[in-house]
Amino acid sequence: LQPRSTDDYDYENYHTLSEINSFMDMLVQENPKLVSKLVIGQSYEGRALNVLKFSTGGTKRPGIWIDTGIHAREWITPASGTWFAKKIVTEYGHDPALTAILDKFDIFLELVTNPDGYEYTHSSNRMWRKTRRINSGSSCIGVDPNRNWGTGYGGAGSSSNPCSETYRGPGAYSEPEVKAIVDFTKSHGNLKAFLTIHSYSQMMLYPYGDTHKPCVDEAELDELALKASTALESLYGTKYTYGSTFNTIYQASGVTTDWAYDEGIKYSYTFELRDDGHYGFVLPADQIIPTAQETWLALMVIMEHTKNNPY
Amino acid sequence: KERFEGHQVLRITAKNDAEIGLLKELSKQEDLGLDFWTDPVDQSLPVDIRVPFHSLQGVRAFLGYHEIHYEIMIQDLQDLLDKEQREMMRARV
Repeated sequence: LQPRSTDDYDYENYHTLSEINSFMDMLVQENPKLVSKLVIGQSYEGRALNVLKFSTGGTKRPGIWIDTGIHAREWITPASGTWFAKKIVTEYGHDPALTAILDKFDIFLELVTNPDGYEYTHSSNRMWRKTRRINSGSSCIGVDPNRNWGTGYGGAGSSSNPCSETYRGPGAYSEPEVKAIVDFTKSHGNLKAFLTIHSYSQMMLYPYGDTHKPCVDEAELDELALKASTALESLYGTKYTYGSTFNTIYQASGVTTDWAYDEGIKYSYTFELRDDGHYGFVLPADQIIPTAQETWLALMVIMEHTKNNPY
Repeated sequence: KERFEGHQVLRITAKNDAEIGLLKELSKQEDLGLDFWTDPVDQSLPVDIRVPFHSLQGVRAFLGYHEIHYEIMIQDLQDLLDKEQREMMRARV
């Protein structure tokens, strides 16, 4: 029994990859003037890397990038992303803040950044995190797509062991899932915010992860993180910590946020969505909507700030 | 489909750097098959570890011996995953 429209889609439950793909197609079909689907590449196993583009027109508009589902087992992230997508089409034209953002910016939303891994969590191993690359010379599968980016690639805070959960891969951008985003970002050339969404530990992280040295914009990014986390907390009291990846959580090399920042995208954040200390990666489905709702408030703060502070 | 019967997720709160160091040592013991959901970094952050059934006794003994405080965050991971699957199936119907 497939939902016939995105109104019928069950946002309160987790979904398979094919259901999420169907959701995207329905959303595009229902909102042809606002939403389109871009295929920015193929995964290691040949699955389409789909990105929803929300645009009210214009050419060469600045863009805001949001990705979810880069770590396969973090199911709450594509579930939240699906809710964000519906929220955008529902609120455009009604919410003045979002409308103003979309009148100036395009929003790009990649719901399942690591589709091979996501599919594998449904079919074979719910605890799978990495891509599904076969590593020559090793019986261990997969690369951590959040250690595979060029900035700081290969440094401490990533592993050269293919059996490690933080295996960096045979080379920077070796993962087609990562390379597709790199190519898209470079070809677009005008992304102004880059938000990559993970779970869980309730954090908002900005560059750098590779080094303890502060990034040039640390003061502004820190202040904005405070505003965003305050907005997030206002809904259900979910407490977030924030700071640079290095200082807040651990040294991590070759991560998305560092790369995006070094590409010149100032408003570059990693989110670690909620857990209340009971479920970790197995957050119950009844927490999808509250998680998405509170995260949306933080995203809006960052997107509005991006709009109001051109650079 | 891989099953996780008897796997527990332990939430460990280290109280000093020495305990963090011990947990890092623990993470290097590959034969235990531990899955660090959150890593040992700093006393301010809890360390969550998925411990396979076959390693539970050893890990608990290690923590007990070193007097490292922990709580059971997930009693049996497979129970939770079965519930998750049931909810997905029910939602489809």
